[in-house]
Amino acid sequence: VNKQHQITAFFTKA
Amino acid sequence: MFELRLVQGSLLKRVIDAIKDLVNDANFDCSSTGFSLQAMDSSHVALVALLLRSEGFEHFRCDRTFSMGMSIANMAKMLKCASNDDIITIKADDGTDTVTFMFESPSQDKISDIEMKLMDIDSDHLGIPDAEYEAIVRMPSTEFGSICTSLSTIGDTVTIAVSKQGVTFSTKGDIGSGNITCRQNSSTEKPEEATIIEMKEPVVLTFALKYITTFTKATSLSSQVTISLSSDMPVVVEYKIAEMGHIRYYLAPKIEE
Repeated sequence: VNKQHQITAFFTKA
Repeated sequence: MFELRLVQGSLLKRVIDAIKDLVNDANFDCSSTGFSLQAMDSSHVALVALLLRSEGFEHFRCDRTFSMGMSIANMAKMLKCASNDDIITIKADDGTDTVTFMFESPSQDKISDIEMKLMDIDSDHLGIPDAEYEAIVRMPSTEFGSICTSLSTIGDTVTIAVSKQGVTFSTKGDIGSGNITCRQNSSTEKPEEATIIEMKEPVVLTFALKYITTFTKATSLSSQVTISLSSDMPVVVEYKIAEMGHIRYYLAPKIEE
């Protein structure tokens, strides 16, 4: 199953 | 005091059109560098980053760094009052909760003053790391747009595979499947028609087509699009805005679990 990841899993708060 | 003047007003209309289907509200950041924005879609799957550098404006004044929270849908409504060849001036004063758009016709015989309410938007800036990408594809933006439109009639996801043979976009749906391969083509006399593939490693990534198709609303901003890919990382779809900056879309991949 392909799971849609969130962008926040890759880029963190500046 | 913040004031910017853009002779090519249609550019701002096109920029907002390229964002409005992805983002509801956003903070526009104003500084001496320029006019910029970073915003996510409501499900936090995609992110858009816009930069319009101050040098690209005919007039740009920003006394101090600040953010203006705007509804993108309302901004698009306000910009509908501007004709494509109008000159656009955006003004805001310190401490006010409104922004003023002035639209001047090229012959100066019609001037529209539009005031829009600003909003308080609580949003976090994400740090986007400088990354070396495993594969970078440059191709005509219209070609990329038509590939995404075609594939989205068949399936919901697109798998982008970059290899020495070229870049393949493929999809699968209930009615069947399809794939489109674009080979490197740098010999064309028109650079805007070239497809150039820089590959360090072969990459295969899958993305939701509904987001990628939204990104292609920026097609009119640039003749070429750059798609940067690395395994298990968000794709970057970039449209350069001539002499001014860029609009970059980041999309988290679908990863098999």
